[in-house]
Amino acid sequence: SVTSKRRHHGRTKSTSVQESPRAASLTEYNTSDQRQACKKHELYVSFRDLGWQDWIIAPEGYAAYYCDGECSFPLNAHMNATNHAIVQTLVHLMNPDYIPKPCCAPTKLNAISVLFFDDSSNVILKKYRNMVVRACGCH
Amino acid sequence: GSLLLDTGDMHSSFVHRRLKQHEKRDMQREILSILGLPHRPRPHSHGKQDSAPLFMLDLYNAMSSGGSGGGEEEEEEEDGEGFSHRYRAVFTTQSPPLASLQDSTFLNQADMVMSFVNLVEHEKGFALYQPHHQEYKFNLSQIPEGEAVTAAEFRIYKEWVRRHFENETFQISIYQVLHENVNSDTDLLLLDTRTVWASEEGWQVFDITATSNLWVMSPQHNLGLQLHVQTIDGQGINPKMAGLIGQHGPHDKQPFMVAFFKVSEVHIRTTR
Repeated sequence: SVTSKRRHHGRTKSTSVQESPRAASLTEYNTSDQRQACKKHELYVSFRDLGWQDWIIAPEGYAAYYCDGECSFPLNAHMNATNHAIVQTLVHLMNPDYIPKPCCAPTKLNAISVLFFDDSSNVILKKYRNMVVRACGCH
Repeated sequence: GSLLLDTGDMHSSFVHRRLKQHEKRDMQREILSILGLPHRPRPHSHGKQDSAPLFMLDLYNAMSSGGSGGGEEEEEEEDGEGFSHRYRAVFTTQSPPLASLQDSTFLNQADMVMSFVNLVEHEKGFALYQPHHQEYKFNLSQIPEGEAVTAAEFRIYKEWVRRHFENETFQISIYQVLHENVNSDTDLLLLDTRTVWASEEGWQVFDITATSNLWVMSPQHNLGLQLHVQTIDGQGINPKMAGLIGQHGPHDKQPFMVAFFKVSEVHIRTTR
């Protein structure tokens, strides 16, 4: 669908980010955007509130975090956009009603260790990867 | 209560409310699936054997001490180096470390540790006039799929012997039970031995890695372990006389087994 759009917009135009009309529209897009930028929010998952304190020994819960906000350019200094996010933005600008903006999502995830009983009262200490959002970014 | 608590600055579109009962159940099911558990465990008590949970909690605390709350691991630890460091710290504080375990690379590779409670309730070896050995059995059937044993050890606590054998040296041997014969001697395989002074006090650690692997692969061969104690002149004695703690000893010094695992396959969540 991107190819067909290109044809609609004329042969001389391309999707290069260096193109001046597109760059202008990117700036416009950014300044008109009033929503909060993509960032990390804290969210605590409580094992205690799940009623699991009889089998999960530790932790009581964990700060899982989540990503939320709009992926608008330029991004915050600590965040980087993937090439896909840049392309997704360009395509979204060409067809805002049908093509969504890039997603604000985790770019780095951390592990947590969970200590729990099994049915036989044996104890398991296991490391679970990708449980905690360390950083958010645009995809 | 509310399962998910937003403790940060709330986004205007974030709706903060208590979860409905069915939403909470769904969330529980999803988290159990992430933890690789088919259902919520319902542990039942095996007497008051606190030693294994306490050992595991020490490991957990040692591993979590470098991270933030909830046992979160720092990014640089994800290669396993931090894991190894912290296991070693606990080994050295909990017991004289077993040389073979210390030197091997399994610690760098372990991503799960599991302790097993002793299922033998009748301690014939700890009665004064019974045979001079003690039996131990462990249920390894609940090890999650895809986990491979990299090391395993049997731990038993020894107290300082002040009477009878004050200046004695003991040889403690751990055997795997190969066959249980009703009318003749049980077939045993020697796994590990340690020589200890009567005055020694602390956890005695025995390497049972090969046997644990066998038990995981062939559960029908899991007939348990036997512990024998001899004086230096070869006389068998009751383990209790050598200061080894049995079922009637303190709850936090009960014998147990601990195994280290490496994930051998990627956990794939089934599509519903």
